[in-house]
Amino acid sequence: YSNQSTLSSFYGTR
Amino acid sequence: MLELRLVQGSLLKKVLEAIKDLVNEANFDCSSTGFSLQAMDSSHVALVALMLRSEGFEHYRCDRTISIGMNLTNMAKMLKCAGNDDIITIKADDGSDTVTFMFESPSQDKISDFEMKLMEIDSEHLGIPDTEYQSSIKMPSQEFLRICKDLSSIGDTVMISVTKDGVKFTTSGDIGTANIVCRQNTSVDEPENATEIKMQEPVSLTFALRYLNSFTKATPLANIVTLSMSADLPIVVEYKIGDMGYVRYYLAPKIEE
Repeated sequence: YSNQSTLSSFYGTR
Repeated sequence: MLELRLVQGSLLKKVLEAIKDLVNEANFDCSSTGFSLQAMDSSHVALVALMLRSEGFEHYRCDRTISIGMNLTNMAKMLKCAGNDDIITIKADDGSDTVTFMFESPSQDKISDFEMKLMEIDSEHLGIPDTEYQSSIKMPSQEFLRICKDLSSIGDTVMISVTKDGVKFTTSGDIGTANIVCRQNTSVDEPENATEIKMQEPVSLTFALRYLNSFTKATPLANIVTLSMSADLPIVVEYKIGDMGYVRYYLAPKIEE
């Protein structure tokens, strides 16, 4: 029922 | 020139066991602040952040900020050869393509050195802001391990819900469903047996149990684990390494279609 999100959708690269 | 001497070498052995299943290879960043690492798993769903502050080492020399790329499986193989009571020294010369791990027995009657090839690793660092989380739970790390392990036998994902009544772990699978509720309990003999729930806002998020189970490999590092959650943000699972630093794991949530 749900999709796995990835960390890049929450945090930008630096 | 880099030279780091860690009297409690077992800490480094435990750190490697805690991260090597999640990440195959990583750059360790050495600066005057400490020995640190930030690395994502291959699917970019989970991230591990390690910090070992320089004050925690008996001797810490790092002439300039450098990044050394290591294969963690190979590093763990070498560190397994150190005794639990051994003092571990990590050495790397400027421009060298190898790192040396030296193990000294407490009575100094056995000294070993292992040289390992370094590798060039392209890695991107994520900028993770310092945030106030809406909920945080401190609980015995053994209890968290038990919950993740038990629920994995029923389902693949866990919904973690924090309310003022406690924290609820819910899973479901082909054979049925399971709910485990932990209530705040600070009236225990030992502080490491306490469960403490801080909640500004109720939060409910769903995560893949496979990753949480992998995070519990850090259990030997700390008696207490802290889970920090805010709506629509990755969970942070933190194991403190004494007063020297931490291993933190970040896991992106499952999102409804």
